[in-house]
Amino acid sequence: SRERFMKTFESIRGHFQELFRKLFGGGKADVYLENEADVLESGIEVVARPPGKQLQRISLLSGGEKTMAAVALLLAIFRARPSPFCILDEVDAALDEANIDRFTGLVREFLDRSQFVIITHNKRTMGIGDVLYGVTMGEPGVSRKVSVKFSDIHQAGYVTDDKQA
Amino acid sequence: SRERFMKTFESIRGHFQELFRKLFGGGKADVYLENEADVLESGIEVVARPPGKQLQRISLLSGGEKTMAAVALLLAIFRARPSPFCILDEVDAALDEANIDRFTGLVREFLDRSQFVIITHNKRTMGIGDVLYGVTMGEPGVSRKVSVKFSDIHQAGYVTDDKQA
Amino acid sequence: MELKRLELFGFKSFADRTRFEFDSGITVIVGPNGCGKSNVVDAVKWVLGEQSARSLRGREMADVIFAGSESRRSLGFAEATLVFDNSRGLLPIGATEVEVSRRLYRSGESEYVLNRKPCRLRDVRELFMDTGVGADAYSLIEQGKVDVLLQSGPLERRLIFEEAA
Amino acid sequence: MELKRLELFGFKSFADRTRFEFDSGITVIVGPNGCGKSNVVDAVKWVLGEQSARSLRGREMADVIFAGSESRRSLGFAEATLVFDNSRGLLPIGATEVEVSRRLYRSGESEYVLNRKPCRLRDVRELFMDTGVGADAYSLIEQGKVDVLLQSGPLERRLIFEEAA
Ligand SMILES: Nc1ncnc2c1ncn2[C@@H]1O[C@H](COP(=O)(O)OP(=O)(O)OP(=O)(O)O)[C@@H](O)[C@H]1O
Ligand SMILES: Nc1ncnc2c1ncn2[C@@H]1O[C@H](COP(=O)(O)OP(=O)(O)OP(=O)(O)O)[C@@H](O)[C@H]1O
Ligand SMILES: [Mg+2]
Ligand SMILES: [Mg+2]
Repeated sequence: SRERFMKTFESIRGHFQELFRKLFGGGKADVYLENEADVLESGIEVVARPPGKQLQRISLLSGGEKTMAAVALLLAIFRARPSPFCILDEVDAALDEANIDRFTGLVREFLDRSQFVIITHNKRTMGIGDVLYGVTMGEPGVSRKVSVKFSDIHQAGYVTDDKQA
Repeated sequence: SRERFMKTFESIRGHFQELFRKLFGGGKADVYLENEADVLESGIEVVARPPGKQLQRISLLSGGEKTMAAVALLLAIFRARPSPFCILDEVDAALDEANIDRFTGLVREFLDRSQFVIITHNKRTMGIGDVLYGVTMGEPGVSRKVSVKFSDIHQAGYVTDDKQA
Repeated sequence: MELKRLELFGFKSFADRTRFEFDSGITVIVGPNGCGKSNVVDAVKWVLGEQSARSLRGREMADVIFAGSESRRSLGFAEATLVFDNSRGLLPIGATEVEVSRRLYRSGESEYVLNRKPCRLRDVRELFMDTGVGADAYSLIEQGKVDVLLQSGPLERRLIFEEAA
Repeated sequence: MELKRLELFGFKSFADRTRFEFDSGITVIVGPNGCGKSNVVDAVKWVLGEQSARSLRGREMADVIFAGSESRRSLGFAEATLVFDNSRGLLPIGATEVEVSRRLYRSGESEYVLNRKPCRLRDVRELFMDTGVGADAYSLIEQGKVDVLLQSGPLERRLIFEEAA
């Protein structure tokens, strides 16, 4: 059980280092045991250094940088221990457009082994969908599903209620 | 002191009811003392009902609805007890475009008595700025200020480093 | 173990029976603030056995039953059904398709159904154990919660790693 | 009591002396993730007397001193200056312009200056008392914190109301 934990942990660690570099275009990150002697109880520390910057506490990172580092860590866990599907609810809220492109590019690389359900308000993120559903509330308080074509978003950015699903 | 608190409280309450209706285009919200008998110690409760929906716990509201209700409450406090300036750091992160328009429209109504500094990634929010500053990090880890013209944002959405401030 | 579809009926704002068919790749869900997108995520957590009303943004479990709106009366129960493809046999059940259903009545009575046979909550939980799927797995990132892994303390973080290991 | 300008030097990522002139209406600040926008907000809180390193995303106050980067060495102190228009006499000081400066050395030594005269932190705090301006006022909404008023408990919320009253 101690071995099993360490095996998964080392796998997450390796993936995290790699995925961080991918998402940040460089830099360095790591995840390690606070107390290496106590594998079964030790807490886990995270450090991250965006490219060109000095290594500092993770708390000093910006909102968008924290999101990108968190995504790298989450996908590292995902890669170490694949889950059949992954649901992401507005994880791109704090990201600028360049980071959204890197984030969506990375999600695409996981498609060989995972299925994604992504909720977003961002047009670029919408662009990687194979299927796009709109949820509307034409009748106040009552949700309805509609199918959205990609051509709809680029014009209005919004889903109107007169579509049938 | 008890009177002073109640006077400000009633003022905040009135403004909150009005600003909520303005931001939501209807609906109803209120703020009240948990224990009306204990003015000096009582906790404060908030309720909010978007238009057409049933009144429920505020926790059940969506991310964007919570932001809009919070903005109504914050600006209500602002109106009851004006502060010379207000700094908003990415408060629009959870808002869809229609709500961003309502939010920016309301901020404009406060200009007669307050000055605003708004940080955002959203082009619509950028549109209400009288002055626009870009912050860049051409040299990694070192922030620089640049002046941005409105024509710059609409093309690239982004500030490039070759501008001087 | 792909997600094939989710059906909601009376679950939060989904007063009418609504079905979402998931793509094997990326399914994107869009819509205005408050239209019901995160409620879809809550439904997935709930049908997989989430027992904490707080983690579904409510205070008691009955909060997930459609509470009515301006134009509709409240409903007597909430229901959600999740269907998985099991052709690779990852789920320890002898069927190529697995359908999990949960229903909650206002009386507080609950029903769980697995491939059309009534079962208990623990049967549902045991079915998904060791698959990386579950109400609190790292494979479901809620709105506003992407940073949690980064912001939490070393011991909290450990709990999430242990779940993966 | 308008904000006229903010000057940063050695404060967090602002290694070079940088000045922001604020508009009397709306000043918008934009830029990519991690470029330094929220650091500007931290500087305003800090110069107004913020004493909690945690509330500036650090763990000790020295965290606000430029820590160096790939291309630059760290600096020996952090400095920020905020200038207000006081032509309406709202600030209890006999001057039409009020300049507040704060400097922190790596040794831990701090300096505060009010209109070019050295003063103590409490002089700065007392100056702004009753103006609605302050490091922890409701007039400064930090990134990710807009919902705080809504999510907090009734008693926490009371504290914020009391500050306004
Ligand atoms: N039991 C219920 N009955 C009726 N409506 C409900 C119920 N529970 C929640 N709601 C409503 O659902 C709405 C929230 O939906 P949801 O959180 O899914 O929105 P969203 O689409 O994710 O929006 P956002 O983009 O702002 O995150 C709220 O307006 C809330 O009032
Ligand atoms: N003392 C310091 N010395 C050097 N760099 C620092 C220091 N403190 C913080 N930083 C850097 O400042 C950056 C964060 O800046 P900030 O939070 O202002 O970004 P931002 O522009 O608000 O980005 P976002 O859009 O993602 O919110 C981090 O990369 C951090 O490493
Ligand atoms: Mg949502
Ligand atoms: Mg920021």
